Amino acid sequence: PSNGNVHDEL
Amino acid sequence: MNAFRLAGDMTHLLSIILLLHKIRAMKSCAGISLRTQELYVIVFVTRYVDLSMKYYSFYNSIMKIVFLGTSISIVWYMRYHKVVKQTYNKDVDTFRHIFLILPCFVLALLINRAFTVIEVLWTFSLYLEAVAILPQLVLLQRSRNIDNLTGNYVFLLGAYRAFYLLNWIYRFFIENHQVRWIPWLSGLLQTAIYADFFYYYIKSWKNREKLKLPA
Repeated sequence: PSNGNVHDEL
Repeated sequence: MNAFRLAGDMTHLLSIILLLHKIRAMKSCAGISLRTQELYVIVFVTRYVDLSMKYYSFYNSIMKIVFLGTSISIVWYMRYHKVVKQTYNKDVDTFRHIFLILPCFVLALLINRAFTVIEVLWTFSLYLEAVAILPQLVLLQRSRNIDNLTGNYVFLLGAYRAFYLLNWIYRFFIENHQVRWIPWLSGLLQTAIYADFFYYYIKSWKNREKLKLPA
């Protein structure tokens, strides 16, 4: 799995 | 950014534009729950505390500022605008904020990805957003007449998180992203809460009838 950063969502 | 994510953000944005249009052009907030709108302000403020600390993209920052600004202005209109505030259905909008805020906060303290201020607030905002529509749905159920704008507003708001579910599926399978149970499950709950509303909304649309929720 890669970066998977959900903080980049709104 | 994939198409589902963009569709989600755009339906979210459109729902807010629709509501602001109702408030500014029609000078009415009839059928709109101030409780739900205040919960959204709390959701955005707690989720976007990283706005000044972490930069993701121009799009991301602008959207955050728009969501913060519009949600605060909607609450301002409903509370203080001399014409708009008189159309507010105060007597039927009686859902208590604290019954949603407190459990969500406790849950965020217990279940989070990391016990830091930013992470706990971010988690709290996801839990609270999942249930923030409840006062609005209760108000709709108590309303005899639901105007088209209000019905469409709630529909777009529900569609927004449904698109996000597709976005998470896409990111997981196509973009190889990690499992993220907290946003996924709260997003799933958030969408599921609309199921009943979706059913009656689509039914009334197919039959070309006025939307009415059974009490």
